Amino acid sequence: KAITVALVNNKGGVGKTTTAVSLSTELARGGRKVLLVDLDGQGSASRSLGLDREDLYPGVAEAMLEGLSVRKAIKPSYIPKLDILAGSMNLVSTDVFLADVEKREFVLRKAIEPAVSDYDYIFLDCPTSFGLLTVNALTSADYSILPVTPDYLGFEGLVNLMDAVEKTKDGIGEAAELLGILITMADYRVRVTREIGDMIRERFGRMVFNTEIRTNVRLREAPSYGKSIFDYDIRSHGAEAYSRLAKEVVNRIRQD
Amino acid sequence: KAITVALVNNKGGVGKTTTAVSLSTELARGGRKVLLVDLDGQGSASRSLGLDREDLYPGVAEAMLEGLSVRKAIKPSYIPKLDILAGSMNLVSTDVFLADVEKREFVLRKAIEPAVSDYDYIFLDCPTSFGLLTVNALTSADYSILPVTPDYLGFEGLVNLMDAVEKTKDGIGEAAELLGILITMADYRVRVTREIGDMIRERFGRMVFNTEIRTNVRLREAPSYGKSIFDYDIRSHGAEAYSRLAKEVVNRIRQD
Ligand SMILES: Nc1ncnc2c1ncn2[C@@H]1O[C@H](COP(=O)(O)OP(=O)(O)OP(=O)(O)O)[C@@H](O)[C@H]1O
Ligand SMILES: Nc1ncnc2c1ncn2[C@@H]1O[C@H](COP(=O)(O)OP(=O)(O)OP(=O)(O)O)[C@@H](O)[C@H]1O
Ligand SMILES: [Mg+2]
Ligand SMILES: [Mg+2]
Repeated sequence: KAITVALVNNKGGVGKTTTAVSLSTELARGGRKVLLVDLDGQGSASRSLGLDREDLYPGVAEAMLEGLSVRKAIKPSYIPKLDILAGSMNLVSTDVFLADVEKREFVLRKAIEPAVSDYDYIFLDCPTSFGLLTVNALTSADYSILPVTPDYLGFEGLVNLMDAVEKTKDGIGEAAELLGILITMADYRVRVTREIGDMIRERFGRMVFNTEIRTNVRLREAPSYGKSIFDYDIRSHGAEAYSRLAKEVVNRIRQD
Repeated sequence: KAITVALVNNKGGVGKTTTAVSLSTELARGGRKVLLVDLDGQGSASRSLGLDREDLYPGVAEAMLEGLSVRKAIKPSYIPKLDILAGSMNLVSTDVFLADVEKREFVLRKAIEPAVSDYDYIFLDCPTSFGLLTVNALTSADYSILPVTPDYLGFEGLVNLMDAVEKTKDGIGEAAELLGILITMADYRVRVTREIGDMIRERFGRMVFNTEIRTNVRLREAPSYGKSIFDYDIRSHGAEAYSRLAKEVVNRIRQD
């Protein structure tokens, strides 16, 4: 049965998609069978791996909201052993659709259930909100990873986010375990980076991954070519950092 | 009666908050009375201008969802002539709360109505989603500004976004006019920036602001000090670009 990991943060542009795509591809490159589920209306994860606009349909919205069998919605990516359940604008009204549905927090888990035994890992790229899609991801996942940028709003947002995840756990009775907090887009030319990076490590200790992802132009370029960072520029700092992170993620899961 | 402008894009981290905060403060510095409405659960706009966590309550969520009089929720900022209607985590379940409410798309407009005559400009900083909060912002605003980053996902996202805004207009019968598309976080070390910037200008022509905002470390630092870019570093490229943009925004509104 697959291990499911959700990338969660209701602050935007912090590297959720980049991390979901990079970890999925690195584990698939290592020979594991991986499914990447794109829960974002913009379909960033799907497009970052080269899916065309037409390829986004049917995707996770149709599996969750229209009862389409998930196996009919899953598509292969250009990377062997990595499949994608694509996101699309059909996701944007999920909260309104699910508001009155029974067990609305478990709709995703039920929809992807048939596919879980086909994979070693499943990564859920969450949208930048804390609505029902993110709650569904937390009840479907074994673990969560929280990407955060080392600046004031990033730090503040993290505190809010962890509160909200705790409340979800209490309210619903189950939710993903925190696998780790990932410092992303660290740019040491920015004045507060070191100070706030230290604050995050002091406050959250071992919950913070040793691996830190620095700002790297190649990571910003890769999605425009529909390639993972490993295929776009294997020698970049970005590729090297995400490769290290993949090892750390697997180790943390093993030790659990 | 105030002119209301919404910053909209369901792609995250594209500079919605930075633009809303910078335009609000520049127009207030110029002597106009301005209200900044923070519709984001992370409260980024409010925190960027120095509001403490306790200052976020009551805010726009209480005015929209609990019927609190908006005048009781509006707070002064550290900048004379600029007031803030703060965002908070109480916004995150708005879609579920409003799903069955009559005229759910006009709840914000009704809530801020009493304050509209007190201001010259109102800026609405939207969350990174296309749910009911963003729809409410579009029915409350006279104009929208769409920040977009000059990369492949940014461009693709813009096409999706404009479709969604059009559909909202058709569905509800009214929505903000597009004031302009703003190219933000342009970094000419990134390979695709020039190519995609040109694509955006070719495709959308005069809809694109002449002013472009380049990547600027100072813009990333300023929120951590609770200051606008003009108070944090008036000589920075970021401050100069946003000052030019403010003039262009006012001119476009006058010509309308
Ligand atoms: N031109 C710029 N140059 C460098 N950094 C920038 C620039 N504009 C914004 N930033 C920084 O980038 C990050 C994202 O910007 P911002 O928060 O304004 O985007 P947003 O679209 O509001 O994000 P969200 O999805 O969280 O709402 C912030 O840390 C901000 O300080
Ligand atoms: N370490 C990095 N260095 C430089 N650019 C990065 C890095 N990580 C991500 N990016 C770029 O920053 C932008 C935002 O990253 P990404 O889309 O992964 O964030 P997100 O949290 O998924 O955003 P959203 O709020 O839209 O879901 C993208 O253009 C991406 O290519
Ligand atoms: Mg994303
Ligand atoms: Mg924002």
